[in-house]
Amino acid sequence: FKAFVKVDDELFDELEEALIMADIGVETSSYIIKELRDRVKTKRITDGNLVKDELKDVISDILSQQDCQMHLDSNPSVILVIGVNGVGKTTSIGKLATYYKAQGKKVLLAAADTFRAAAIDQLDIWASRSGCDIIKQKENSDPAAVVFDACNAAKARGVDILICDTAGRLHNKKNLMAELAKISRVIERELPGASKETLLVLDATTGQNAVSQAKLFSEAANISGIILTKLDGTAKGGIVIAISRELQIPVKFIGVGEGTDDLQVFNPLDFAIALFE
Amino acid sequence: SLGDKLQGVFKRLRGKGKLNEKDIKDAMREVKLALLEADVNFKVVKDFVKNVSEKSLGHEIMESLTPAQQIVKIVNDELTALMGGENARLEFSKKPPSVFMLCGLQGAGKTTACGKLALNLVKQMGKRPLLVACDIYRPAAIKQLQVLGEQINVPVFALGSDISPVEIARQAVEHAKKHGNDPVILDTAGRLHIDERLMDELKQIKEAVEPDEILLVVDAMTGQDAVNVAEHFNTDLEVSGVILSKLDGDTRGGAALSVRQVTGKPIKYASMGEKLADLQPFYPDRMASRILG
Ligand SMILES: Nc1nc2c(ncn2[C@@H]2O[C@H](COP(=O)(O)OP(=O)(O)OP(=O)(O)O)[C@@H](O)[C@H]2O)c(=O)[nH]1
Ligand SMILES: Nc1nc2c(ncn2[C@@H]2O[C@H](COP(=O)(O)OP(=O)(O)OP(=O)(O)O)[C@@H](O)[C@H]2O)c(=O)[nH]1
Ligand SMILES: [Mg+2]
Ligand SMILES: [Mg+2]
Repeated sequence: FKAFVKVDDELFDELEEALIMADIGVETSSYIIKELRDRVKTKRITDGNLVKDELKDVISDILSQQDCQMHLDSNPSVILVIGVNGVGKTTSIGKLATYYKAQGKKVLLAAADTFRAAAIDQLDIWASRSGCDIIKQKENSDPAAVVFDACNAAKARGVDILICDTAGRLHNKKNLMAELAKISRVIERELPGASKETLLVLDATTGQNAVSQAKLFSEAANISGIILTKLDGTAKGGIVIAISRELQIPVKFIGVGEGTDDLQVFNPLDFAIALFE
Repeated sequence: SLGDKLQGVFKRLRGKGKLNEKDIKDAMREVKLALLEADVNFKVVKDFVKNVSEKSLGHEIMESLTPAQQIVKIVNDELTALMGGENARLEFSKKPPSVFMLCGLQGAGKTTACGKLALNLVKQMGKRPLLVACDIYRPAAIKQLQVLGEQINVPVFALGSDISPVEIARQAVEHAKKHGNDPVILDTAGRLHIDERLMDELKQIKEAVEPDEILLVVDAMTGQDAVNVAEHFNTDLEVSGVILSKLDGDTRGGAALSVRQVTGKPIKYASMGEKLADLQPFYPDRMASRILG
């Protein structure tokens, strides 16, 4: 039994505040509240609890506008994992490898972060944990060369899914964005016509800068989806709503911990409900 | 920029007539929006704007010919003052070795910051630090610290991943005393502020080796959640300072204000890149104008 809540300006202000605190951003929050007010009027909702439910639907509707499915239809298919430093790319790849291996897929990993200390070692451990092969070269070798090798190994070994790790890079570093564009082109050249999912990894604790990340990474590579990590913390990850709306990029997975099974397929309504928990 | 937006708010005045309370209210709305867009926490923004609003209702602003500029100056001065006035230094122990413990959320930049701090202390103060691998969980974390140590010729103390981090810290301090290393820099595993068991581990390390500095490493692009993180870490450990990382990005960095406001602790360093040389002292006035955009 929920106590009756009055539908007034104070309620809408409270809800707008909750959206901003969830990192949804001022502009998107105000758009959502305007949409909510319209629906409340049209549907003649008079109980504040039902207003909250309607709000969850508004948000879920925005997120469901995009195709949240993965499309890995060729053999091999490729998943390129990109994002700024420390967001959870390497760990997410370990989880994805486990996820697809459990579906009976033959998975190959490419250690294309040849720059950061012990990055190759880290991915190597995930390869053993998930029972997948890994293509790696010496530290400081050319990442594009590792990807080139990995694409050809994927073809030769009859691999179903090739997952490429890349070094963390800030989106405002032009040379690093250029390197990423080159890696992306290598994949398309070596595996022409293959299904390619380029997943941008975003940390749920990130604020409005995530929109800038999504914009600039989109210029370097064709982003097909987002992995939103660290949702097991207290951050809500609301920035994906603005990104979904402004850039039409869908969320495909969420990370909810540091273990091999802590990856979930993205569910817009569950995400909307969790925003208010 | 905030200056332009405020000019817009006041342009109806065009030099004729004085500001009234509504003008100040409209101006404060622009200040609030600017800070929220910069990722300053909502509640921190509310308090800050209330404070600035009171200062702006003074006579000089109401009669000023350049109210927009005056208000931007008040906001900038208030932000700078809140950020901590001047650069804060590291606390060293009267009885070496000093112990510095770095902590924070997953991926914030702790391990790299340990390397940077070590290099900085070697170069600036001729210190002989000891890096300590207390992250026994993350795959290849120990190796990562060892590779960094090798790059800067600083020894790394590690006991593998089967010994408790509390014990590793304890033995590291003993090792430092025996071999004349100072300071001891503890790299800890990234953890959630709501993970009781792991926050407890930090409390136990603190109790065992009594650090002279407990530095919270915070990612400069953190959003509204910065307040939760800083509050929990500070309540549990009594943090002594903050290192703000990834400031070489294009984030406005409002998390800096939120963390400072909620803990009252100084931001001691700014990490401005991935290389070990990329550690700089933190300048409150530069951060203030960066947040304002
Ligand atoms: N709590 C939590 N931690 C996570 C999650 N995903 C990754 N992490 C942790 O975040 C930290 C960084 O993860 P990495 O996989 O190394 O991140 P990365 O993007 O590859 O980092 P760089 O390669 O250095 O840019 C590690 O401590 C991970 O265990 C998640 O969903 N939840
Ligand atoms: N561009 C940039 N990258 C940084 C900075 N500080 C750290 N990094 C990068 O951020 C990523 C994460 O750094 P780590 O030092 O592994 O972070 P951590 O806090 O130790 O991570 P966990 O141990 O998993 O919690 C790495 O790719 C670093 O190179 C910085 O100031 N600027
Ligand atoms: Mg990585
Ligand atoms: Mg670390």
